Amino acid sequence: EPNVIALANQKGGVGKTTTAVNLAASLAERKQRVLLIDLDPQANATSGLGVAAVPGASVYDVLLGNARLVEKVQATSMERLFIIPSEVDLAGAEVDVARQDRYLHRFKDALDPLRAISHYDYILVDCPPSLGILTMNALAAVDGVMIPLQCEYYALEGLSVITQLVNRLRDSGANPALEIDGIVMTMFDGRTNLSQQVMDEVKTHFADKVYETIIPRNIRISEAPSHGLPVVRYDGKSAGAEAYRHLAAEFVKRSKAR
Amino acid sequence: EPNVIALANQKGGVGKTTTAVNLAASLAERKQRVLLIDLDPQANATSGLGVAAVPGASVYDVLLGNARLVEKVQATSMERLFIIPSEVDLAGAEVDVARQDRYLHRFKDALDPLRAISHYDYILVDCPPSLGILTMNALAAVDGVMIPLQCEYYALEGLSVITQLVNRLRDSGANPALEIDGIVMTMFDGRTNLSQQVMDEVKTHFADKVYETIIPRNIRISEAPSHGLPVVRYDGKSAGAEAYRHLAAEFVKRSKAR
Ligand SMILES: Nc1ncnc2c1ncn2[C@@H]1O[C@H](COP(=O)(O)OP(=O)(O)OP(=O)(O)O)[C@@H](O)[C@H]1O
Ligand SMILES: Nc1ncnc2c1ncn2[C@@H]1O[C@H](COP(=O)(O)OP(=O)(O)OP(=O)(O)O)[C@@H](O)[C@H]1O
Ligand SMILES: [Mg+2]
Ligand SMILES: [Mg+2]
Repeated sequence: EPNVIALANQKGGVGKTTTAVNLAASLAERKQRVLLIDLDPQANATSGLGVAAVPGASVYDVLLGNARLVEKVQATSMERLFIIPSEVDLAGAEVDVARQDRYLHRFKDALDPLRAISHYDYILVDCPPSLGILTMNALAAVDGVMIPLQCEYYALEGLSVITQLVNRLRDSGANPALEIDGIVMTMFDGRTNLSQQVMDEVKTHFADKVYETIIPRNIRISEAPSHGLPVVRYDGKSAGAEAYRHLAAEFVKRSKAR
Repeated sequence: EPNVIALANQKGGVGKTTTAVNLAASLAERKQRVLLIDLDPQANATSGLGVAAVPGASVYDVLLGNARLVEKVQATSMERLFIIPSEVDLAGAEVDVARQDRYLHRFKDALDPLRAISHYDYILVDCPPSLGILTMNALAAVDGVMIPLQCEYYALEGLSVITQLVNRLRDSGANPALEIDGIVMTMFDGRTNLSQQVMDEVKTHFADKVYETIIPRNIRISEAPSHGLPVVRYDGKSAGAEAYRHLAAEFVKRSKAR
């Protein structure tokens, strides 16, 4: 069965999509079979992998019970990397899904059959910057949450919101298996004290949950999406690509240890 | 009557809060009376001005009709700058407000009396990174929307979503007075081509809506919030402080011209 991980953090712009896309691509490079599900109406992970956002292609129908997840899977330009894209309909999901029965478990009900029949090693789910119905559906369905954390003060402030939510969902029985897979420090800028201060603070409170791999601020990472490529394909020798390859290695090691 | 402006963009981490806090502070420095309303449950604008997020202090009660906006106004450490803070209750507002009558106009109904009695020159409203009920309430109530835009590809992709929404709200009569006050380029990094490419693209499509003032990526801007100070107070001589002072001057000029 696949290991299913959500990339979630209600703070905006912390590197959720960048980590989802580049971790998925780095895992595919390591011969892992990976499915990336874009649950964000912004559809950044979709365009970041060079896939068009076509109306009807997203999980929207699936959440309303009118289609199965397996039908939405598409190939990407990378071998072993597949995607269920987002598109504009998904923006209506927050309201439309809220009116359904089991409205927080629609995604889980759809994912369980896919887990059983698929031969993916990993399924990654990119979430929007909010704790609304789409993110809550993801958290109710996955095995673990990877929390990208920008090395900035405002991002640090919001960290306890998402970590406490994960603990509440597990302890309340909404998702008994849910755990924090880890916290990944992103956009680390070694030239400033701020990045180091934020990282020290996070390590004090979350110790072994913090990934050793640190993602540096790297211009090639932010250029790659405009080419529809993950950074490991756009500039495979860049510091950004190397960092995400290290992250993939550490991620595999951690997920096997569980 | 005050000029009421929302800082909105569904893309996360583009500088909405940073612009709300530092524009408000720069206007106060220019002897303008300013009220900043924090509509984001993350409460970053609240902590960015050194104000505690106390349960019951936000607009939450107001949106449910149990209090008036004027009761929630607090002073800040800066003369002529006032705030209505956010706090954790506000996270429940999306769901609780959705069940009320006129659920998209609760904020407007609350703001109109404040407009009539107050002697503010400007009211700025910081919005969360989504187009949910809190942001929609803000867009239905304000005179104009300032759209901070990070000089990055993903941010560029989402620009038409917010600009088209503003046009739809005006043309549908939901807020007949609503217009785009302007687009402010933020975190501009002159050392990379990406920033320039994004800016050129925005200017091609939005020409005179783009503010001439460009906010550079500046470490002092991101350090200031950890001290609970706007950058004009944290490091008044920094490039970041200067940029926001220029923005305030251009903002006043544009708002007077309308
Ligand atoms: N390590 C990095 N170095 C440089 N730029 C980065 C890095 N990581 C992300 N970025 C850029 O920062 C911006 C924010 O990242 P991204 O969009 O992945 O964050 P997000 O958390 O998914 O945002 P949202 O909250 O809107 O979903 C993007 O423009 C991205 O290209
Ligand atoms: N010009 C700048 N130079 C350097 N850092 C900046 C600049 N503007 C904003 N930042 C930093 O970038 C991060 C994102 O900015 P900010 O939180 O203001 O964006 P936002 O759009 O309000 O985010 P959200 O979508 O979560 O509400 C913050 O940590 C902030 O300190
Ligand atoms: Mg994203
Ligand atoms: Mg903000």
